[in-house]
Amino acid sequence: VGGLTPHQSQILNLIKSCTTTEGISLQDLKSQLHSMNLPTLKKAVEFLSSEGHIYSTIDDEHFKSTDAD
Amino acid sequence: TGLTEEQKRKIEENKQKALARRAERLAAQQ
Repeated sequence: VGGLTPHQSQILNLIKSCTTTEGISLQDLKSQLHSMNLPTLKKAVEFLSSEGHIYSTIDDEHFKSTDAD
Repeated sequence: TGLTEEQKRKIEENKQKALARRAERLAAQQ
């Protein structure tokens, strides 16, 4: 989807589905994506952030999607 | 929510930066 790997789009969809102001935490993502280890998850999150799909909120471990709202 | 005004301001700022990055990437693909 839009030049994203399956991992990246899976993570983006989870972030999009979170509607709170502070967004979803890395820990929540990790617990919902059992098959993904933390380094892989962090790398994908970094990529999505650099591409402007997501942004960090209250700290570097909470994220929201720019497509949300 | 339990967020302070400062936190809300920072979140909005990060969002605007991300939207700018997204627009930049899309423009680069044209």
